[in-house]
Amino acid sequence: MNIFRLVGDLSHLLAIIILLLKIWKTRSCAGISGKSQILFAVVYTTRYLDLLTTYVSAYNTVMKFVFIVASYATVYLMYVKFRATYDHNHDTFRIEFLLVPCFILSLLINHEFTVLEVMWTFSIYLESVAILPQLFLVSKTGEAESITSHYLFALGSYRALYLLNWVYRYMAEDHYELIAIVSGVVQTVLYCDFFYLYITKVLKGKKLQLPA
Amino acid sequence: DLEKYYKDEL
Repeated sequence: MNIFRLVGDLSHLLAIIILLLKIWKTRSCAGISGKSQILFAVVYTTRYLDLLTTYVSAYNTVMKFVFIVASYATVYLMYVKFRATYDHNHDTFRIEFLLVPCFILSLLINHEFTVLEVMWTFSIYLESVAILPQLFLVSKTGEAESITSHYLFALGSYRALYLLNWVYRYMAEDHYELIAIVSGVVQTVLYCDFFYLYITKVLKGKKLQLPA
Repeated sequence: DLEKYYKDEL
């Protein structure tokens, strides 16, 4: 464990908590893409299949449980409890266009052709594009509540910090994992224009408005 | 082993 990965995990946890609190407190999931939340639930499910078979550390096991439970709780809140506030008119990204290519790619490019390894690789590829429906929704509505932009900033920062973690691990352990690194770069690049808007607008107290 | 492919990560 290193500081980059620890802060990255905490940023990831913060993002998930911000989102759950926003939906629970405002009793509304306006401005949030349910499709992205479904993709995140798929990402954690396919990545943490080894949760019950491989013990890494208490921290690792607890965090995996928290991520899985929180992602399903968010999907439940959006599609069941507060479904009347779900913005299905704008949340129209075709996630099958993300699921199928990622699955095919995980069959073609992986470290080992086993179920666990292909599922892990699929979750890595899927996570890199899972935020697209959310960014698509923000671009369609042209704005985002400040709490939603804080959520996106924390979520985007987590994988950016993981990139630093992988640089550190390369220097400290002299090995690297290209599938995770390339996917992590793609994932972080997708947030770049949002990061720019967040830093230039939201941090100055303005609302996140996308140029129409 | 776990560290090989970052399997010790979340």
